[in-house]
Amino acid sequence: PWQGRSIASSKLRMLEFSAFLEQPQDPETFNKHLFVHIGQSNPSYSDPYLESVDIRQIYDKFPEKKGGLKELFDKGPHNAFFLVKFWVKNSTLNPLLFNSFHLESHFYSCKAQSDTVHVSYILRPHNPPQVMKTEYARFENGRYMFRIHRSPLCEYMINFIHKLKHLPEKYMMNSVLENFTILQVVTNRDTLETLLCVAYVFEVSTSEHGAQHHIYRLVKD
Amino acid sequence: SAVEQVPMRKRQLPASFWEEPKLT
Repeated sequence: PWQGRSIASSKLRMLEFSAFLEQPQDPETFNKHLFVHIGQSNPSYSDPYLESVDIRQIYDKFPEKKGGLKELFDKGPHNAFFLVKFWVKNSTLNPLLFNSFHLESHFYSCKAQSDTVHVSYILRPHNPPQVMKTEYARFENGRYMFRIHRSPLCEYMINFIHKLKHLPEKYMMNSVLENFTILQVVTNRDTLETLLCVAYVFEVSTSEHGAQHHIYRLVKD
Repeated sequence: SAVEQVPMRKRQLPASFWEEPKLT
């Protein structure tokens, strides 16, 4: 039931994704601020399918000489492509330490095989745009899991967040964020097949309830 | 040369793209 209703292709399913800032309050407790968060969901067949977005509307936001969104989508498989609009929660924490920014992401393989995957993050605008990580599957509870646990955010992202926080008005932050995108591409290391591709765009949250998001399937009608 | 992009607001995107979800 999760196919078409959550971030999942026929090969790989995303369970969780978050980026957060963590600061010690005292030696035993930490304040944790989630900038963005996709929590676990358990969709059923009665849930509606995700809304779709025509991928041609956002191609230009994810350009690349080689391996950009258009080229990746043309290669397929088309059921592996998603768009996430994040409403980012502004932080009241005052980060001083660079090692307090983290990213977590959990996936599991829908196939009963132990693949090794490459996870790349293509940041725009940034030169060079790619941050690449290799992840190895672990067998847990009958599934092959990929757990990216407390991975430090790259220096570019941390500096970007610092600069954004110093803008005095929300519309200024949104204006900067309109030109900032991240493309997360998970590929099978051996076959180079695209397992999952998630295009992220951002806006500042106006909610008091924390980071929010919408997920869309990317299609070409 | 820099290519001027179409603002997101002028693109064909679902209405929900501009509506921040409310906490349920």
